[in-house]
Amino acid sequence: WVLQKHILSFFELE
Amino acid sequence: MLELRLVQGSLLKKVLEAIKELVTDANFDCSATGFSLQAMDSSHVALVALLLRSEGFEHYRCDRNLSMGMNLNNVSKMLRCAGNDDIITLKADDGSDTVTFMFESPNQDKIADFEMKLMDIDSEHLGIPEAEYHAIVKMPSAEFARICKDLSSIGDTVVISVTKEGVKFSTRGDIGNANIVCRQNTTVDKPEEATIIEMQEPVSLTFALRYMNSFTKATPLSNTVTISLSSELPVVVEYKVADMGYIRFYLAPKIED
Repeated sequence: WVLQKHILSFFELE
Repeated sequence: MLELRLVQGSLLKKVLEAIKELVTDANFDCSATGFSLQAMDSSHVALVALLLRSEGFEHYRCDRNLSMGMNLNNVSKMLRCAGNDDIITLKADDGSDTVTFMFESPNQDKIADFEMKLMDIDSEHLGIPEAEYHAIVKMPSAEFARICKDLSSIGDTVVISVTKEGVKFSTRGDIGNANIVCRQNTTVDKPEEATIIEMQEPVSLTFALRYMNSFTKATPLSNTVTISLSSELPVVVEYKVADMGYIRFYLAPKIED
């Protein structure tokens, strides 16, 4: 099972 | 008051063609540093960051920081009306809800202006820290585009693995599987034809090919592409925009769960 990660799980909102 | 004059107007045309598939609406930010954009795709899986530094424009006037919301498909429609050799000038007055694109032919015998409505866009700005990458691959952009296109006819995802042997692009699908290995190659006639692999440690990550193929719309901007990989981070696929800036595409990996 492969999960597509979210970009927001790597970078924080400014 | 905003006035940006770009002699090599074709660069702006190519920039729009590179990002309009990925992002529908975006804010273009104008500051003393330059003309920039940061936007996520609608699924929040990919992010595009554009910078065109102020020094790259023949004339750059930006009295105060300005954020202009635009529909990229509409910008593309406007810019397609500019000739490839045209000089493009962007103009906007303070507080105005429009932006004007002025196109001048190289010998000044044709001058056109296209005014476009701006839009209010709520956008989230992400902080992207400087990072150390496990591997950085620089290769011909056309080769990378070819690989992404070829693999997407076999599978939906690509595994990019960097080892001391080289960089391997792999996919598998219902009809079979495919592996393409590119080795470091610096013995070429032109520097832009080289494949250069800087590896701190081996890395292997899985990505959706649909997004990779979308990034390759930037291929006309640069002969080379740089792919930066780290097991902890989204991949960065970077195309230089002449000597004035870059388009960076960030793509979150797929993780085995």
